[in-house]
Amino acid sequence: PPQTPIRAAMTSIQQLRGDLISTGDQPSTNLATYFKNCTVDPTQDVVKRLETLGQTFSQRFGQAVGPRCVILGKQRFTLGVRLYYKVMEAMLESEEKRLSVQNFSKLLNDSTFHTSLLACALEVVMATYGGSSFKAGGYSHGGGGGDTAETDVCFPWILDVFSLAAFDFYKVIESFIKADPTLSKDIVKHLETCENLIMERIAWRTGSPLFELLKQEHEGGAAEQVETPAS
Amino acid sequence: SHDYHFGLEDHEGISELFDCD
Repeated sequence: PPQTPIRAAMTSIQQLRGDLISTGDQPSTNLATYFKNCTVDPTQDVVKRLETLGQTFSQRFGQAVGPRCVILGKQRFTLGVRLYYKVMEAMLESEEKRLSVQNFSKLLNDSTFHTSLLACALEVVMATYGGSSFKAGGYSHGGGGGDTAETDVCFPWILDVFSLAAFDFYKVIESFIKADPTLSKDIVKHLETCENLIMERIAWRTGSPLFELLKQEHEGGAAEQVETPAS
Repeated sequence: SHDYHFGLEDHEGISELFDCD
């Protein structure tokens, strides 16, 4: 049968759910071992953070889409958590191979890392359900939005929900794509569009941590860099 | 597969991006 937007969306949703069916709502044995190998075991903080962010997410999803859809928000959050654990494990395996270390205590106790990774997983889930549209309000990229309630929860909505700096979200995108080779072409394209939006606009808004980093880089680098203006 | 351009070098990963190698 000919491919229609509805059929394509249904296929993507089925594929995502299928990929995550074997992934539990808890860290796998392998991921739990990475947690245990840390100087400071992050397990409790990870669980607590997911509880807090889960409540915030469901509440805000209900506000955006409608109070009757709170259950849908919870289902999407559950899928997002599964993807978060799956990708985290793959990232750590890849880092273990690259760095030959098994103790990722600093990274796994970094709240911003976890929030960014979870936000990226949820963005993938939301984009799979809602299609690759972007929130209205001046963004020229994306598939033109549409007028369904789904557009209210499209990027960069998740950044606002988790009070996450776009610059921190940006950091996980590439590693996320590398760590999950099962992501569809459309989802990769969606994440790439998020990346472009951040790079071109969102990261440059007032209050972005990027300005402080640039300042530090400029101050710290001035003595080291002796390149001429021409180079 | 997809056309995503990977910009990170082989010696860079998520640990460096969050300043904890």
